[in-house]
Amino acid sequence: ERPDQVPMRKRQLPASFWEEPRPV
Amino acid sequence: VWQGCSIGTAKLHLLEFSAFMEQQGETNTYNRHLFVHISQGSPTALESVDVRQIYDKFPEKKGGLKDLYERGPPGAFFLVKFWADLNTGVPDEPGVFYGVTSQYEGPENMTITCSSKVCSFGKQVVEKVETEYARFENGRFMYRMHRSPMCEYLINFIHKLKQLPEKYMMNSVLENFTILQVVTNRDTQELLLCVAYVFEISTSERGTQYHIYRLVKE
Repeated sequence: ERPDQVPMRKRQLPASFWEEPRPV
Repeated sequence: VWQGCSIGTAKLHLLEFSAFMEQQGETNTYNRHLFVHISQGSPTALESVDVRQIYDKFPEKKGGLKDLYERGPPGAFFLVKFWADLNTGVPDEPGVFYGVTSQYEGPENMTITCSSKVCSFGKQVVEKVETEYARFENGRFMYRMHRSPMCEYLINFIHKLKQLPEKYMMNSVLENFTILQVVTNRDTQELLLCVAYVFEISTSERGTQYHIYRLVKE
């Protein structure tokens, strides 16, 4: 059930998780 | 307005969260650097992350994220991805204050308990528990944890992180560094908010950034 030490990059996360927001 | 747009439920809403270092300069001026900061921004709908994708990044035994999520309510669970700013302009000298300020509001008069667990490789290494009473202001109950001193573990962690020569090395360390905050009603033990924090180093020249997600089980 759990990813178990799979690197974060290989997990099912939204694309935005890796996109630093632009400063307002 | 804010429901579904930021960290909060009908019972409690996070207004502000910041971790900072601060130096008192001459003539009572303060030089403050924000490592991370959440403020009230313009509302946008939150994306979701399946809570099972991050179980192993937080304590997994009794009282861990899985346990907490199963007890619910699921609408009280959030994930924050921080891009932390370590480009401190403040010289790291004796007398520099490291602190955390957080502020919540809600419609009920409660006493809240806020637990913050710092985790390394998913295991808790240190926990701070704070109790805060409500103050009635402008028709709402406010809960302020103002300038709570940062624990030694975190201060040392920041020092060591800053010594690493490359950002990718810092991010590699941060991959296994997380913080879990759980806010409960002290008297009823009802879970009010649970926020899981994960980190990366900001590449922006203009300070810390963040994304907020809802934690769901799809």
